[in-house]
Amino acid sequence: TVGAVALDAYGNLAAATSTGGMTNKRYGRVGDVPIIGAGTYADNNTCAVSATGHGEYFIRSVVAHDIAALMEYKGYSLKKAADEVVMNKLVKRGGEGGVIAIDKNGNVAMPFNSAGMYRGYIKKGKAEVAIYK
Amino acid sequence: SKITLVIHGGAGTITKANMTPEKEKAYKEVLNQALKTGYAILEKGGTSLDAVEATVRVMEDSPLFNAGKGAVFTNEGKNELDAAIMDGKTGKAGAVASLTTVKNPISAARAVMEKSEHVMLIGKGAEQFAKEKGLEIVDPSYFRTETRYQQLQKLKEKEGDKTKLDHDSTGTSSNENIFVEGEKFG
Repeated sequence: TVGAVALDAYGNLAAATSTGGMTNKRYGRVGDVPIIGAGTYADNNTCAVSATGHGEYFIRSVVAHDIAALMEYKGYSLKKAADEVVMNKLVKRGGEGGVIAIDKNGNVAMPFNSAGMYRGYIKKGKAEVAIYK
Repeated sequence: SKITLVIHGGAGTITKANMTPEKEKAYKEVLNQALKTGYAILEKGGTSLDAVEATVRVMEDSPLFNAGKGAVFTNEGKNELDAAIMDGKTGKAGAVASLTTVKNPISAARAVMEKSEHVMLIGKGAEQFAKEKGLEIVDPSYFRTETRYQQLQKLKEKEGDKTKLDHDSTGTSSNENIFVEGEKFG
């Protein structure tokens, strides 16, 4: 799965995710990517999120929207909301994976509870990419 | 300016132990290329929607990642692709599922968002819609990579072993055991 989230010069957020799903899937299985709010979500008032991992768990936890909801209704920061969902709630439910997220102020969060996640960000022209914890 | 772009290329059992320096370099090159592509759009005053679409297309076009070319295989030996996009300004969203012929599924998702009154289209209908909207259509073999094909073969071998073991121990074979839910290459 691959994904991107961005904040543009006009203060608008967007999220995009694309995937080949899971190896050996059957029965027309669909994961979280195309389920808006599970694997992909964006709202200018809160954040933009793209997820990757074991999709069934991300659907059950409505991961991407849950991060935005914690920010909107509980006033959490992006980092606190993303950590709460990925490193706490998702772990308790057995879901493996991670998210990338950005808020309206350009703050970035990239939490994951798996061994690694291909990830990166670019801000003020400076790019950083990483793979492992 | 606060313009910022963040990307991921999948998560899972990625460790130093199962990565060669050459593979790591190749992954990082594509990740950097994706970042530069999207950021160039943002720097020129492009929208966040244009940036995320272009960024994801770079990774879809790379055989390294499980999206577009390089996607994993279904049990039937097909590459089936899903994608979604959402605009934070308007709350509009578009998604596609089970595509087999659209070269860049993320662009199909955007077309659903901007050129239809729907949110998600799937399968043949989604492919027909993408074609009508002028998106690039490819033969399903475009998405095939040997690495992903071998991953499927290995899983099927394990699946066969597991079914055989269950049959041996219970005297019956269970269809439930054929689906290997825990095997994820996201």
